Amino acid sequence: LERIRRNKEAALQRLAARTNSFV
Amino acid sequence: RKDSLMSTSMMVPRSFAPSGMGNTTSYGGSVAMPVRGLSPHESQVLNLIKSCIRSEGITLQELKSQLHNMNVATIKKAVEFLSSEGHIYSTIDDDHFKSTDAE
Repeated sequence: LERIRRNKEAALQRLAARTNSFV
Repeated sequence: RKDSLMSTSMMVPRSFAPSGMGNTTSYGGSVAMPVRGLSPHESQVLNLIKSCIRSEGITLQELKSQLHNMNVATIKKAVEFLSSEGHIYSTIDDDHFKSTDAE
């Protein structure tokens, strides 16, 4: 489903943003 | 003689065994791995979500039934936090969750 893919991408972006702010 | 009664009947600590966590299937580690920046509750929820192999993810109901040491509000809070941090995302609806780490 499109919804799942969008949610996952958004989550991955949030995670990446989090990770970058830690490093 | 006077001490023997006391020592046997005095406070036997209840088991510290994590009862809700021994029933993981394919996931190797049943002990919650502490993830940096997460509370024990949050990492417990995250590990459970990670352990679900279905493509649609785990439901809130399943989390509830497996995490006996947490109430619904705590689980929901953990789920919301994990979602906002990007560790998990909702799939087919707002009750199904999957981990971003699990591929």
